[in-house]
Amino acid sequence: RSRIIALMNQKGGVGKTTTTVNLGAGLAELGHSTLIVDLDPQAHATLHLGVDPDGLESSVYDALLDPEASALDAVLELRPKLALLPAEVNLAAAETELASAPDRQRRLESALEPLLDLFDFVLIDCPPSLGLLTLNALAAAQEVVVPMQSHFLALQGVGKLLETVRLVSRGVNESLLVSGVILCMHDENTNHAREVVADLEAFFEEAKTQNVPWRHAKVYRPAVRRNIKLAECPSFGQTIFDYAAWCPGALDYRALAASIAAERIEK
Amino acid sequence: RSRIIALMNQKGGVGKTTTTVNLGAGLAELGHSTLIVDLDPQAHATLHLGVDPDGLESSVYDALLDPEASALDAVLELRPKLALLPAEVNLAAAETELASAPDRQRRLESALEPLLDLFDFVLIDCPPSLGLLTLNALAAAQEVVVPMQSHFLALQGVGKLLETVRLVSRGVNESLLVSGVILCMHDENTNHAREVVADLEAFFEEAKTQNVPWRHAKVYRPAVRRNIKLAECPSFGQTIFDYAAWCPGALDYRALAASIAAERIEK
Ligand SMILES: Nc1ncnc2c1ncn2[C@@H]1O[C@H](COP(=O)(O)OP(=O)(O)OP(=O)(O)O)[C@@H](O)[C@H]1O
Ligand SMILES: Nc1ncnc2c1ncn2[C@@H]1O[C@H](COP(=O)(O)OP(=O)(O)OP(=O)(O)O)[C@@H](O)[C@H]1O
Ligand SMILES: [Mg+2]
Ligand SMILES: [Mg+2]
Repeated sequence: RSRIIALMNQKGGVGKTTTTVNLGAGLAELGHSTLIVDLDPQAHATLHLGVDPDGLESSVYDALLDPEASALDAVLELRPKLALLPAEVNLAAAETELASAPDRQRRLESALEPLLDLFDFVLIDCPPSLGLLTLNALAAAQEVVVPMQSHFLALQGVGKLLETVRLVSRGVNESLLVSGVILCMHDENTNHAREVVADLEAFFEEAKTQNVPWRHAKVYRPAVRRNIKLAECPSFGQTIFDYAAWCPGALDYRALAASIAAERIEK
Repeated sequence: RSRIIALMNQKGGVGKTTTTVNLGAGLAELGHSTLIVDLDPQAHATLHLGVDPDGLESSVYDALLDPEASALDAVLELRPKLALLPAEVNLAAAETELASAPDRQRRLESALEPLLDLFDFVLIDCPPSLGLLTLNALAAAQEVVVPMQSHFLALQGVGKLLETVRLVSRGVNESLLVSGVILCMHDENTNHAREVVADLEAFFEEAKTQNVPWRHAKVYRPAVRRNIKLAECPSFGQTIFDYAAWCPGALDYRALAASIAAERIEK
């Protein structure tokens, strides 16, 4: 059965897109057929994978707006095991256009339903907000993974993020769990990063005995080190594995993909 | 006369707060009396300066919501030449609460008007959005400075940012100019960063003969190098000059403050 994972964090520029694309490519490399869903009007995941968001016949926007539309029409097969449901700029209007639809939080869930047999993993790249698009991702997903930086100011937003997940898990999606946090742009040799990681791990340790959707959450290993190649490859429309298959960024995302593929999801 | 500068970029995590706080502290060190206005409901500039946003008697929120309120009541003198108009979490509601007020874009401008005699520089830390709070900053400011990263994906959002500035400069604030871009978390020894900087400089060169509010814009020097100390000092409620006065981050922000203080603003 597919694992559907929302990569979410309302903070901007924390590594959501870089993680969705390279983790997805890493899972595909391991032989798991993977769908990347670009749910961000910025369409950065789409750009990152070398697809022009302005040249699309159909996109995730069409699948959300028209329940009759088939998301499969918009899915692009990029590699043998890696597919993309691309975004386009019109997605920015989706939140307003769906604002009064009764099933507005479940549009993505419905659109993905017929596709799930085709994929082992569905990774949803969320925009930097807690608005309707992110809520659609949380309703459609079984798991939340939070890309974040190991910085003091990054910790400030985590409470609000988890609260949103809790609200969705009580209302719209009772099986939603936070699987963990992926540390992005990690400055591994600094005390500051180590302290932030220790804070996070202590927080998750305490949560184990609480009835909260992050009771099984952990800090995924390895952390993804800062590596300029990860910032370069989007400009060539490539994943890190196409661009520099053995650089530190590729090693980290490959190892992360292996960690995630190997885990048993507790409920 | 005060220079009123909006530090804006709708992209998250690009260095707006780090720049507002440390550039402001740098200008104060040079002897220029400086007011930092925290316009972000996240209240990161407030936290960065060691002020608890939950313990405030009044904040920029009160000044925006109540035209009768005096912003001066909320201003905190932190150092001889450095003051803060702090934010609080209620600011998140301001956009909704002001949505139908006819003068909703000019609330900050009106609130700051009586304070301008007290300060040589007013630096406004904007939230990562192009919503009503940022529009208030653009209406109140004379100059826009854009903190951004020298990454390919960072270039993708600049067009939309400049378009917003252009709309405001034609509608609400005819004297608004983009003074330039500050490169944050700059990986100086990489080709990628150099290429992004070259792209930006070519773009601004071409703009010199156009009737656009970025016709005088430049890439400020120096770029601010990545330096973990800049990520650490917020956790102690300190500016970089308190925390590590001669680290690379402090050197860069001190030099930037000098560049900015020395420039003549063309019109
Ligand atoms: N490990 C890394 N090393 C170096 N650069 C990185 C790394 N991870 C991400 N980046 C770069 O940092 C920037 C932000 O990353 P990314 O776009 O993945 O974040 P995001 O959370 O998706 O942002 P947004 O909130 O805008 O969607 C990008 O320019 C990206 O190329
Ligand atoms: N030059 C630098 N070196 C190292 N870390 C930095 C540097 N500049 C900023 N940071 C860190 O990067 C993160 C993002 O910076 P900052 O909060 O200033 O961005 P922002 O644009 O204000 O974000 P937001 O959009 O959330 O308001 C913070 O954790 C900050 O401490
Ligand atoms: Mg993204
Ligand atoms: Mg900020």
